[in-house]
Amino acid sequence: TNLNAFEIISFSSGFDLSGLFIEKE
Amino acid sequence: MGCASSRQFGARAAGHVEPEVLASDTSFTVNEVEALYELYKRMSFSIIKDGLIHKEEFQLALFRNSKKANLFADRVFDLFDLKRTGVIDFEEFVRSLSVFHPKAPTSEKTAFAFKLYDLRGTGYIEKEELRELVLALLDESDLCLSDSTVEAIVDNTFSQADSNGDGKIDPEEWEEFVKKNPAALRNMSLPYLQDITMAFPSFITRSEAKD
Repeated sequence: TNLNAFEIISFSSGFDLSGLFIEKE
Repeated sequence: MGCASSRQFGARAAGHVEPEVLASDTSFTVNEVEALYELYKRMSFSIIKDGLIHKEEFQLALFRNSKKANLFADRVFDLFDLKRTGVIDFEEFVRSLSVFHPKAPTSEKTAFAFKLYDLRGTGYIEKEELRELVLALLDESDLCLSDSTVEAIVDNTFSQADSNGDGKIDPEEWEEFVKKNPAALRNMSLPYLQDITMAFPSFITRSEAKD
């Protein structure tokens, strides 16, 4: 419970725009 | 050198702001703005084919699924839609993505993240909003945590960030918080943007060939 929610959010793939740059077939 | 590529770009992106203007206002170079147009074009013609990015096209590009609802994607789309038209044009796309450039000022990233997490636009990040974000994250990751664990994580975060103890995080408290916890801004930098001309070289190759 010492976890910091904003850091967890920031490291989550669901809260990240990287998908825009990954080549789609 | 930039003349041929700018003319070509202007013809292809009618109605859009010149790449030189966008480059001077953002963290991108002219070549990078032009490379971003490749990505923009792909997204904005993926479903509706009108040269504007609609929410389902944004979701498709992010998740390969135009129907996938996601709180983060919703919030980002709304923040990118600077003119509040319900779609994202090229200017909005470049100006907003610029915040995610690894070299963009931390102050821009800090302000954008605050707006992202201020789900109801009240000017504060409230406990209920943070709880909603954590629950969305768990749902997204297919993780299951007990209500009391979620509550403890939210309480712990608030005890660190809400320095005046009024139950909400204001922009100044947020600024202080991210200074102490820079990892909280990790998702505000996209390494892909550092090498955007490598990721989308086709436009640059064509325009340089013309030059």
